[in-house]
Amino acid sequence: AEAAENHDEL
Amino acid sequence: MNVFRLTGDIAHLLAIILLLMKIWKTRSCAGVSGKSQMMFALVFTTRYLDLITNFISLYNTTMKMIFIASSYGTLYLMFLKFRATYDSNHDTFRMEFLVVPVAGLSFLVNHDFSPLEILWTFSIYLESVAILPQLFMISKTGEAETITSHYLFALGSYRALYILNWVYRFYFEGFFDLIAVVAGCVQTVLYCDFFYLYITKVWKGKKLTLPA
Repeated sequence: AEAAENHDEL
Repeated sequence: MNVFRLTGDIAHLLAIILLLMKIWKTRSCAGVSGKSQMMFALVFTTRYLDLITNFISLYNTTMKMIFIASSYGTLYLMFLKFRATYDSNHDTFRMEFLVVPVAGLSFLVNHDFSPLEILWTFSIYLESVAILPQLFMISKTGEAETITSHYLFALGSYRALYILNWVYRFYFEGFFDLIAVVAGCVQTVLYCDFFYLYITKVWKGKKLTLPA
């Protein structure tokens, strides 16, 4: 997984 | 979005509403750890800074705003409006024992060494242990009001449901966030003892009391 993913979870 | 995540989010929202209702209806925050609530407010604040930088969905933005607002609302009720009912004698867990190591770890183990990402990581780690002062308080007093135990059950269920969500996302979306998964598992494990007591006592109509 790439770094600093798009944090779409709460 | 999958069913596990949606029900997890709903459980989380329900937990927060239950706690606010308990405090509001009984005009008292007795038995509630102000330290856990302070840490939850810190968790939401440090995690949802991306509200400013990154739009994901209307659902995401709305929920984040509700979580931030309700966490500060809870603090307002506990430390200002119903301050006299705050049971600080039993809320003796030392927050620095959690916040300091968690801050250190978030600098060392993160996806990216950038301010927002470190704060996100900090919030994930802190959330995993933020309930400890509350559980410690219950172990000190040996009991919890039934509404407080419902709150804790909803709050614990939320992360357990998120684990199912991560399993689902791993298989069907190839998504895997090691930091969130490990911290989420730790968080869920911390509730296991409580879950056992809740199911064996509260589901049978009894008050949650600890074995002597």
